[in-house]
Amino acid sequence: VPVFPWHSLVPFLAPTQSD
Amino acid sequence: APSGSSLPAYFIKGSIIQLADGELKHVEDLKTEDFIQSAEISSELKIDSSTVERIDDSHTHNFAIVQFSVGEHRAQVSVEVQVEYPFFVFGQGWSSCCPDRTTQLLELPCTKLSVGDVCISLTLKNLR
Repeated sequence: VPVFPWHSLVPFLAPTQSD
Repeated sequence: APSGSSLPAYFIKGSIIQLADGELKHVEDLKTEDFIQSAEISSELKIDSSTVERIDDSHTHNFAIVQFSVGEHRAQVSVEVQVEYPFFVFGQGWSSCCPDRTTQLLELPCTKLSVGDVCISLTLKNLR
């Protein structure tokens, strides 16, 4: 049975750094 | 197993998810605290609050563009997702643009994602 890491479930929304 | 969606298998009800402390839970049993505590343990990832600002599902069949305001700097980020894609809303749980479709395809209990909902998202702890 596969086990998935918790962070797979969360979208990775990385804002572009403006500075 | 349910079929008809190309979303990853970990969103299907009954999938086993490992938290950062090693605990195993079914995807449908996850709580807000599970994500927060896992991120606290993580050395690389942190939780950001992403507020839904706009949902546009009028253009492409079965897809929606969700616009978020991310983090304390309120950065604008748009993502295109299948309407059944579940986001985890703080204090509420799994929510999608089309909860009926999420429940049908993934058997994952789900509520309707709405403008103003605050979703859990991840960023890197150090953006360098």
